[in-house]
Amino acid sequence: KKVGFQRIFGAINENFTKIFSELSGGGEAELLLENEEDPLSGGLIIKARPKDKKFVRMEALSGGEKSLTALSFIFAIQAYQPSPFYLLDEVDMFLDGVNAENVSRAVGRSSKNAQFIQISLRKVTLKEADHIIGVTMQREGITDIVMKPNIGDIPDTPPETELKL
Amino acid sequence: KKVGFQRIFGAINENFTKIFSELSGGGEAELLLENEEDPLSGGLIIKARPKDKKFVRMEALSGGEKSLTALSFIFAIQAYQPSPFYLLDEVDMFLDGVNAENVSRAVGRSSKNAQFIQISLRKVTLKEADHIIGVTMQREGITDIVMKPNIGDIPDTPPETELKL
Amino acid sequence: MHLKEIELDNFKSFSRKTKIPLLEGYTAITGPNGAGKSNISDAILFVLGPKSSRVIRAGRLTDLVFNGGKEKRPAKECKASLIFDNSDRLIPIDTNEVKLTRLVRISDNAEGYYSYFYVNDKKSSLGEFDNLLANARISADGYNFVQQGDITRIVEMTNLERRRILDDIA
Amino acid sequence: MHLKEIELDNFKSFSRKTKIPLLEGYTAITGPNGAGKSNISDAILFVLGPKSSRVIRAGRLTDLVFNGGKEKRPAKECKASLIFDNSDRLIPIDTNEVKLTRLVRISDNAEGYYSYFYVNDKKSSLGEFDNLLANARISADGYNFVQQGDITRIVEMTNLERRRILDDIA
Ligand SMILES: Nc1ncnc2c1ncn2[C@@H]1O[C@H](COP(=O)(O)OP(=O)(O)OP(=O)(O)O)[C@@H](O)[C@H]1O
Ligand SMILES: Nc1ncnc2c1ncn2[C@@H]1O[C@H](COP(=O)(O)OP(=O)(O)OP(=O)(O)O)[C@@H](O)[C@H]1O
Ligand SMILES: [Mg+2]
Ligand SMILES: [Mg+2]
Repeated sequence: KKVGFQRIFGAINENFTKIFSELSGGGEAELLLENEEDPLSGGLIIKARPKDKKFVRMEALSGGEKSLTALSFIFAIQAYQPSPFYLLDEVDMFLDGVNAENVSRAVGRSSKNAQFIQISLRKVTLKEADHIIGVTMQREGITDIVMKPNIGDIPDTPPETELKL
Repeated sequence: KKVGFQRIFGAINENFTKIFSELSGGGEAELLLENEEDPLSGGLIIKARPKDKKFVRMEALSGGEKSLTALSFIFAIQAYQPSPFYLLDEVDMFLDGVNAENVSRAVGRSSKNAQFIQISLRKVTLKEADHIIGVTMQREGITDIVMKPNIGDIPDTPPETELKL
Repeated sequence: MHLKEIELDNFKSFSRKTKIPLLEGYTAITGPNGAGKSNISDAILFVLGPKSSRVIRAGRLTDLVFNGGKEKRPAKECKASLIFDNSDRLIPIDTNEVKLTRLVRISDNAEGYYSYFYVNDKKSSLGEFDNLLANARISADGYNFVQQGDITRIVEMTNLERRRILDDIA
Repeated sequence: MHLKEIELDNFKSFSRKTKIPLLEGYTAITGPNGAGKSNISDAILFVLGPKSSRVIRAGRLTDLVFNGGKEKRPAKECKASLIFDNSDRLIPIDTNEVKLTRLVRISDNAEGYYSYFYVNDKKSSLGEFDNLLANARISADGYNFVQQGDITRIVEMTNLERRRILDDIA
């Protein structure tokens, strides 16, 4: 049981380090066990160092940095147990434009091998997507949807103009 | 003590209803006491009905609607005990463009009587402000700031172009 | 395998029979606050997580039934179907398309509800349904579903809670 | 009364003596993730909340001292000053400008720290400092300071916790 845990921990740690480095444009992060000999008696520490900074306790990271670290952790778990499809609801909320774009580019790359559905309010995310679904609510409290597939093929209509964002 | 609580509750409730209606463009909300005869033995319920919808439990509201409701509650308390200055750190994170703009317009109106400092990543917020402070980090992990006062007086330079957002 | 279509019938803010087509690759869903985006995510979890403790924000399953919106009458039942392309037979059923449906009907005394499951429009027990999801690895308990607020939850977890995430995967 | 200037000296990511001018009205602070925006908010709370349990995200006060960034040596002390326009005498001190300063110095054995307070550059005790803030109603415990994450906290509170907010105001 402990061997199983070590194997999972090792694999997810490796994914985590690689993914965080990608999303943060060169930062470093790793997972540490509070108790290495007896992992199940201690917790799991997340240590992260954004590019060009010193390691600080996760609590001292900025709101956006914490969010990017947590998202890298989630993606690391996903890479360990791949699924044919993924649903992400507003994971780019705390991120600035550059970080949100790194995330949607990473999703774009992974979407070659699995189906990704990402709910987002951010233009940088919408512009990386292959297809867009616009969701609006009519005045009587009923939801309407409109779908724009293959937006990459439309040369000069940025999606956000169409949806009046 | 109980009379004091009732007076505060009444005043804040009145502020809350008015502010939520403003920020949500016509929705309704109110505060209710779980135990009206003995308020201190029960909790405080927040009931909200966004424009053109039915009342639902706060847990069933959308992420953005919950956020707008919580912010109206905070503003209601602020209106009860006014201060000469206010500091708001990323309160528009969960809001779509329209809601974020309603909030920054409300802040703009209140800023005639008090000093407001709002940290935000949103363009709609930046465009309502009188002054902008741009915060960047140099490669050695040290923060630099740049201040643009009175941006309303600059006819054709939108602030976000200057700060490369 | 990919999700081809979601059909919603009186599910939360989707009052009419609404078909949402989906394609392979990367789809972004967007729109104003409160429009119904997370409700679509709730519909997927509703079908794929019948035993899941995953919060669908509804206090009770009956809260998922269209409540009438501004002026209409509330509906009596809600239904959500997920249609999968199954050419790779990832779901252990011998059809190119697999439709998984869940229906919740408010009972006449408005106190309780009936919950039904269908596979390709044939009634199925909760047990068979759940097994199917587990075998195809598309159950709602996986980390492939990231809900609004999950990021904050992970940021604010204690180190012990975080380690237990790995325990559950083991 | 309004805040005219913030002066930071080796406070968190502000390694050089940095002066941040402020004007009346509506100021927006913006910039990339991790740039230092919330650190400015922390500096204000550091000065106005000496007795406050308000989380400044630092595990210990000594974490507020500039840690050297990428390649520099860590500093030994940090200082933050808030300069207020006091023409309306809202702060009970008879000067048109009031400067409130707090300094934290890491002690030589690096275990503890010294914490000093100054009003218009004259040393003040914690008690006098705290009294001044309370009289001018600019202490950090008020609801005029909304930190990153406060909105989520209020959304997720229980009804009892929410009612206690009103108790504290009473
Ligand atoms: N049973 C129901 N019947 C009708 N409408 C409902 C029902 N349950 C919830 N709603 C409505 O659905 C809306 C919430 O939708 P949803 O959470 O999908 O929004 P969203 O698009 O994700 O918004 P956000 O961007 O703010 O997260 C609420 O306004 C609520 O009134
Ligand atoms: N003592 C210190 N010395 C130097 N740098 C520090 C110190 N404490 C924290 N930092 C740095 O300050 C940064 C956090 O800054 P801050 O929280 O102000 O960011 P922010 O601009 O609010 O970002 P966000 O938009 O993500 O909320 C972290 O990257 C951290 O490395
Ligand atoms: Mg949502
Ligand atoms: Mg911040």
